[in-house]
Amino acid sequence: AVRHNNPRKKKPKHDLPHPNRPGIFDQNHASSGRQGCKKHELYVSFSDLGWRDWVLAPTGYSAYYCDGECDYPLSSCMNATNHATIQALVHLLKPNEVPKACCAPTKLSPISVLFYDDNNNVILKKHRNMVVKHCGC
Amino acid sequence: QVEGVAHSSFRRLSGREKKEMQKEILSLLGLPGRPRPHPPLRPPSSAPLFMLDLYHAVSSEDDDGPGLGFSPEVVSHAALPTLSTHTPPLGTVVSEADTVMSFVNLVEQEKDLLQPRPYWKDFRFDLTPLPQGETVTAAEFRIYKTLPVGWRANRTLHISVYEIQREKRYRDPDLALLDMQSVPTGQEGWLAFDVTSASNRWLLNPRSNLGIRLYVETEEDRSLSAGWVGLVGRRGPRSKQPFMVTFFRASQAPCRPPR
Repeated sequence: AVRHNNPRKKKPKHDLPHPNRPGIFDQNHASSGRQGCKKHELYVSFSDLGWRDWVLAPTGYSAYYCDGECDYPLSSCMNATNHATIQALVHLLKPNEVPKACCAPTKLSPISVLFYDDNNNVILKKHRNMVVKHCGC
Repeated sequence: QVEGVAHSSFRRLSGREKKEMQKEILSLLGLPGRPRPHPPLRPPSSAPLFMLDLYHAVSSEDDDGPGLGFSPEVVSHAALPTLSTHTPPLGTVVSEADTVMSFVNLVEQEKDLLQPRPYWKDFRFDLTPLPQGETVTAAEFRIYKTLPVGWRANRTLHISVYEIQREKRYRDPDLALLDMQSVPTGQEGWLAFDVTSASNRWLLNPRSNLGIRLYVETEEDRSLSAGWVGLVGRRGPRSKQPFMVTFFRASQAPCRPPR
């Protein structure tokens, strides 16, 4: 991309794996055989988003995703999370032939947030069964 | 770089993607978006400190997995040591709460000490509207007591908190007793008074919120000013100013669209 030379303050860079490429361990995969399915964490810091003056806690948000090769060869070009969704579905249809997907979510976890409202009151909000932190990997 | 290997598959987020990511996180956390405090005043830090302790207590429960209730000791330790022996069962109230709100003390007035006894002090809080589909399970008025100067440490103070139900011109208002505690003069710490019944009425009918009235008496029923016995008001240090905290529970399981 052409670098714009406007004097705007340099924003922190968020680097994400490109969604369309097979996986971030592609180079390792090619060189050392199959890279098994692994859970990964994607952390977004609230300081980077400029929210720290009104969100007291947590300091950031962690999203989790699975990447790597699942044991069951459904289709090699799927990423692990899509693979898990399809395999879980097929397992339901043919439980004796197709094993459970390893990286399907196994539990929903609550998430809590502490923040200021318009009247400077502090509010603690808890959402039950809201995020996936645990899967079979 | 991940595990020492540079990855060409990474790329910079576009502005739109950053906005979408922020919107997703705000939605997931149920946050309304950046508040616009009016007027922008520096709120006392006593409530945020208390709430931060609650947050850590609640989050550690989240990590332990469902169904792990709280023992009151864990939470009352986490939620700053309080002097009070009458603190409601904070443990279960906190772990079952879906929302906890702390309110900044708006108006505070005291009876003129030149007037005849009894002395009193009023506190009124600006209660933000009830969160949708939630009911009050507990509410506390928290006030900090320091060590008063020139008092024998082993005397006992009786501190009582009333709800101001109806104001009358040139006469004392109608009051309803909410909570009362006996505290040694020589001790310091947070006092927590149960004001659940009053806060229920205020949230359902905000106009009935006339605040609470605090009295202090000695063992001989002699009325004292709150300031004389070390009770901190709005002019005290920001980390020790009084506040109210209310615990809510969703009336029915909140249904949010699956993510």
